[in-house]
Amino acid sequence: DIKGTFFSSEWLKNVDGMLPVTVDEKWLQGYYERKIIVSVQPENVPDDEFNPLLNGVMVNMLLGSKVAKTTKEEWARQDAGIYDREWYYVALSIPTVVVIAIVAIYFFLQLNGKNRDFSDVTRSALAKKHRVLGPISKMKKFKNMKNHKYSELPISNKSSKQ
Amino acid sequence: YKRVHRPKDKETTSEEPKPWIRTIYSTQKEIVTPTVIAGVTFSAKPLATPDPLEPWVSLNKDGSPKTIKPEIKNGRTRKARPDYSTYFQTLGIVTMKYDEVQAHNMDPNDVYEEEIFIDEDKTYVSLNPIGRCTPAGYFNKGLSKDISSEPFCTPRENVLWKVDKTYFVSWYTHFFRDENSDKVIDRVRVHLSYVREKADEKGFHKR
Repeated sequence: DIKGTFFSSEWLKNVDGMLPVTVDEKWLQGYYERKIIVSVQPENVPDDEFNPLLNGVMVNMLLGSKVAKTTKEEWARQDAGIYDREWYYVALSIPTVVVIAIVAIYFFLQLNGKNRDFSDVTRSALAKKHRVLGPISKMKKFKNMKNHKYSELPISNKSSKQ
Repeated sequence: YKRVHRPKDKETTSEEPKPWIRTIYSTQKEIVTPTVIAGVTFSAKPLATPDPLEPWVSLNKDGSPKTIKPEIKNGRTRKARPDYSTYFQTLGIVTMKYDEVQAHNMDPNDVYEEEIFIDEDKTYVSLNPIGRCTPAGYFNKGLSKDISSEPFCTPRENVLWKVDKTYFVSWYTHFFRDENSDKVIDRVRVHLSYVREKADEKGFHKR
């Protein structure tokens, strides 16, 4: 009956002076955190006259952090005789596969060494990289360029006296 | 990769405390059934030989229980169960005539009045292992910390209450008195109410 109140205990013996409260997730109404006020209503104050804000204490109610560790689950699996060894197989299998592959490639290359000839591939690749440019007059770009031939500049005859 | 560390097994018991019989008010017999709440055993059977260093339960700021073990250091007991002084006693006045007092400095026609503190009935209070709330346990609340928390000792203001955990709300029982008779109120009710908060007042605690 009291506005905003979501939990009211039964009438308790005042002489106890305390009440254990277990926080229920429903009280959060989907929120992560909610501010609440805790108040005590004496028997001689009727509901309509009772104001929880008057002598209440403000408390933050929150969902709490969830621990992502799986330690307990792992213990349970170990107790049931299930050991999580996938990491072990992965750790062993990857280098093993690599070593086998390297050995296989080595023998394959050794066996096929005589039948292997990449010289044409190599030659053409090298030729592309190290091609001879040739004279400028044969270059596509400069083929049609009319360039005057070099002619010697006139030189005045020098006398021995000069 | 590190293997999951398994700590040493703690000694636990699933045994429920059994009911016991006690005699109250000299002749009346009563069956007491102990209850365990948040690890605290209420109405437990007292030890056959009382131990002055018997552990007792205190409350943290949020109201969660913690066990206190008294110890003797330099001949003095430390962390002993708190002394409630006269907080739970009732003030009474005893009037005595001259014939009863027979003081040499008293007028025979006078009546002598003496203030005495009467202890409360501890029949049921003694079954509670948790330290009781007294005005000495009040704290200050409010923005400027100038408002007394009466009648509460726990929880303190703005503490965090986490879901599925149990916290004890504790108050000073003698705070609630009848205006006319000045008698302590027999029954109370605890309410939890939502508070409308502004955006800047909302807490952003670690999720």
